[in-house]
Amino acid sequence: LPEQFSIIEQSRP
Amino acid sequence: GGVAAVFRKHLPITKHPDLCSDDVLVLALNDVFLVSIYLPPASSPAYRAYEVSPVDRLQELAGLAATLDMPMIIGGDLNARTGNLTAGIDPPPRSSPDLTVCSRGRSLL
Repeated sequence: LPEQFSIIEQSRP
Repeated sequence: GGVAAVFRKHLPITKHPDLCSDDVLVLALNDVFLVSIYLPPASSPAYRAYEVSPVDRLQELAGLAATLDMPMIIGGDLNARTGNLTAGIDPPPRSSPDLTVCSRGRSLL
């Protein structure tokens, strides 16, 4: 991911 | 499995863990709800594995957003084909090469 971006996840088992 | 959102770091985005569930990610950007969601096809056996159905959760979120008078932007894979139908009062016209409307598409609108 390029440095200026963030990621938020909602993972599932 | 799961869902995610990628956004520019400088945006004041917050996650609402209390509103999230399997395949439903709920974020807020100031006074706007951002929802990233995956809805399996209506007939999918995947629904047996959910503690909270993502369809029900989406419905709850729509109610909450309406109650709080907060706009909600939904993104993801909803397996909802809406053809050229539109929702709401005086919506912008829609021109889709996919003219099929499925029952999920109708209920989404």
